[in-house]
Amino acid sequence: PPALDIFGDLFESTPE
Amino acid sequence: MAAELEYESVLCVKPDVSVYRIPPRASNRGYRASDWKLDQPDWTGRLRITSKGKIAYIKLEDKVSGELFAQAPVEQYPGIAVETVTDSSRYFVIRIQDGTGRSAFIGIGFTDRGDAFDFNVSLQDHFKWVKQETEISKESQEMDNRPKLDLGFKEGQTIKLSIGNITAKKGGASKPRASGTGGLSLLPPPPGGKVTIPPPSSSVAISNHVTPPPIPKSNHGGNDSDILLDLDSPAPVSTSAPAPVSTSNDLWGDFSTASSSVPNQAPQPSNWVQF
Repeated sequence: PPALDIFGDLFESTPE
Repeated sequence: MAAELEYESVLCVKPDVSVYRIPPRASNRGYRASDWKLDQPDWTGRLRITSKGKIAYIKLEDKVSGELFAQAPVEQYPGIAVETVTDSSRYFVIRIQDGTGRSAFIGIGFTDRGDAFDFNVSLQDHFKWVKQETEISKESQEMDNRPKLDLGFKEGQTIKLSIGNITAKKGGASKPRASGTGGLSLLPPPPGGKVTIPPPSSSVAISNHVTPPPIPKSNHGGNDSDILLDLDSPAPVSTSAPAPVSTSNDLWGDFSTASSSVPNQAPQPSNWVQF
């Protein structure tokens, strides 16, 4: 999704 | 119902929402919107909340094309997927997912306080409904797990019913009534009246239809079946009328005296003396 272009560096593996 | 077959319903639409990159949360306190660059949103667009089954989805979409920018699945509220900030009611932190198991926390803000209120209430209402659904399905599951009371007959099982002497009355309903009794034959006999045993000729006349009712032994001997049997007992028009009841010491003697003065009710006294 386009959010990755802006916030891509914020994404991390979702903790269980 | 399987999740993929469920409808998606729209809970809330807000055409104007701002999205912010936010600094990581300090572990000892919640998010504060005053830490964000509130006058420089990183993205603006439309926000919709939809639900599919028990899960709500916060969707950020392009204002014009409606293209999905990001979405945050919410399984409980309040919860980790949506948090309010500590210093304002207009800002929230949501956890968006990229669909491959990775997620990011971003800030969203509404210029209108009412929009923020609607956003909050929409989520609360949805999860209130989820809670009720969960309780209802839990209750019905508990009901299903209880041993069932099986009152049905087993294979080949029979029972025998004994209901008084009802078989003796079979077919009696279609029997023509003796004329002359009128509506009076529906009245029950007075309780505890003097009893006279019917003469043999009278009992022969009715033996084709009903078993003669038991004769009460005392004032308390009468029962309901006597009253019911009165409905079908024929007035013995064709038989010789028994001797009139003695009226000297009979509380109800006046009735037989009075009715005998009406010509077409002459057989009536004989109807009473059967009891």
